[in-house]
Amino acid sequence: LKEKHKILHRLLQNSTSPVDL
Amino acid sequence: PESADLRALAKHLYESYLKSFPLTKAKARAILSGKNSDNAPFVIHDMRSLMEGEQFVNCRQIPTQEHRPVMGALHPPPDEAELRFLHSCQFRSAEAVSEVTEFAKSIPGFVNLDLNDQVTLLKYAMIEVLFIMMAALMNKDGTLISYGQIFMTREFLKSFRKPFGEMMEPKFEFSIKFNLLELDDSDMALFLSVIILSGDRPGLLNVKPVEDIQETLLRSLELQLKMNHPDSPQLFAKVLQKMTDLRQLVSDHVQSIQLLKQTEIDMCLHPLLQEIMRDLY
Repeated sequence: LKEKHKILHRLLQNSTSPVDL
Repeated sequence: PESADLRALAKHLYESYLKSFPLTKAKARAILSGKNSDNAPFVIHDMRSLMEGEQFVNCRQIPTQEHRPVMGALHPPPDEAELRFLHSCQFRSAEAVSEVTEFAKSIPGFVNLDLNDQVTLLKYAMIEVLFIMMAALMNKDGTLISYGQIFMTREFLKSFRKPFGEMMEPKFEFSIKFNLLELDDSDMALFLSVIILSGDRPGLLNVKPVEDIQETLLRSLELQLKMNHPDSPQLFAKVLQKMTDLRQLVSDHVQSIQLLKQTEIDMCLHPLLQEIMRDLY
């Protein structure tokens, strides 16, 4: 599931730094 | 002592809600009711006003009238303006997904769940949460966009070419009914948390810890509504009922998006939204 949802996964793992959307 | 804990939970979630979301319901209602007269939104009600306002869509600060560039002969054809607007809606939605994710992480216990389950919970709750938050920005005549700086009329949205013109109407109908419950931001913070921590989402690996967190959130929501709305004893039941309507609204929306992919070959969905919608229902 994590593999299919890489961006969502990254958002979950990143604490405060803005994620490049 | 238990109710003190439940109140503390409500307070914590309200605070993180305020931190996570740039436009609260309170601010949106003030703008919609015209109480913010020095901060009236730019109104988009036809193709001309769309072309005038489109460069400010998703701007956090719209330049004042005298600083806006003059619209000249370099205008895009109306069709392109419509499509570009739909694209910027997608970018705002993707940004909202990251705001909801930050909020979810602040729900006590959420980050301790299995990472796969965190993904599942967010995937299935995301559009439901976005629609609930969108209701705060809507009234029967239209909706605020761009952090409350633009008001787009319902009639104009309806006039978009098929199938886009039909896609917003069910959201307006849902929002008008939902807004009758008159939840405020502190109620919303708890309601959104309850939606996110749903133990019946397909594919959850460990259901029990999710249900345990939701149980506490539900008790906190029940107490919150009793204290905040003493004149509406049935409010808790009515709010929970909305969760069923919401699932139907989302499943219809996902179906429309899937149809769009077949008919609108130029329409490419933002990768984050693709992740969320893939195999959703």
